[in-house]
Amino acid sequence: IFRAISSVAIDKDQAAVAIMDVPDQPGIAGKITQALAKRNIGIDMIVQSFHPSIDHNSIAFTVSSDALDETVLVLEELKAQLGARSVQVDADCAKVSLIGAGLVEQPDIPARMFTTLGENSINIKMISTSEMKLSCVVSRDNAEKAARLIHEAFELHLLENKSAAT
Amino acid sequence: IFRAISSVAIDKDQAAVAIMDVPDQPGIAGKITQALAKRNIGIDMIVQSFHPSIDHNSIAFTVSSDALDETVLVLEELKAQLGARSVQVDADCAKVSLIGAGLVEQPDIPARMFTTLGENSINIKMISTSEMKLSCVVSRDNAEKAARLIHEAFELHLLENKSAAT
Ligand SMILES: C[C@@H](O)[C@H](N)C(=O)O
Ligand SMILES: C[C@@H](O)[C@H](N)C(=O)O
Repeated sequence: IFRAISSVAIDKDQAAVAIMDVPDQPGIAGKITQALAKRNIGIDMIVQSFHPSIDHNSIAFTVSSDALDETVLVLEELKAQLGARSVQVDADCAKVSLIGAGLVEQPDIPARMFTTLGENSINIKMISTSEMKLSCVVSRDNAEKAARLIHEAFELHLLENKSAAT
Repeated sequence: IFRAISSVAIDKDQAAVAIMDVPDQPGIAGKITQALAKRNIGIDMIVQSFHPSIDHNSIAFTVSSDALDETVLVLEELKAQLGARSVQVDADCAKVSLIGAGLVEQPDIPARMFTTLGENSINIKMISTSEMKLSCVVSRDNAEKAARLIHEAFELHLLENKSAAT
């Protein structure tokens, strides 16, 4: 199981912003990301869940803290144009990621990562995963502790020592 | 810009399931993923947006179509245990992914991908991104068309011919 995992990364300087209840129709996601791209705003995570029974949806982004004000400006403009309900912000964010390969093939990998944080009272604000990276957003105060706990939970120090010795 | 991108992948055999309005407290994500891992259910994408002003949140997963029924069973059990509002399902899903490197450093990459789909009336049901992979969930009927359009929008055929010629 641990072969699949190579490291833990943290980015302590993030903010999360979401535009809530935009029309769930073709073209909306493009419009929103174009507006951010036009202002050269660097987006890190983009997260959108699904809502089959209703006709609106919400799109969340993480950006670096210094891009927050401008991002909010852009999304507020879009909110007016698109008739969205609101723009919400969480300025206290850090991204903690487990990096490796084939991470999705073993369901106990995300389970172990999330359980580790939960058992240590660290709340997970956002989640975005792919086979090479499992990312959680937590509060900035919890970031280093989260990274250390995950590192220990997956015994990454043993892997590092092993490869150092060979 | 196109250097960053290497290919487009599709997985036409997915279903999306989400457990709605679980308590937004430490331990919940772990509990949910543990329950799925225990039944050896292979999870592909895990997506959770953020809701700073309320005390509940929702977690969405994509699984292969043949795992849908069991996934719903597990989540329905959890819904009862956790006091969640509902379990929602969209059985008509396919994942279309743009694969490369440094994808998040250029905000016009996701913008181009989403705009391409939008201009062709393809609705984006879910989004999950990382620097190596931008994934969208669309309907199964739209999957191959979406992949082809993205391939063209990023002129990937030119890259392929170029590397074939060298
Ligand atoms: C909400 C947004 O993603 C919309 N479904 C779109 O395709 O653009
Ligand atoms: C909703 C769920 O992710 C919760 N915030 C947790 O940390 O487990």
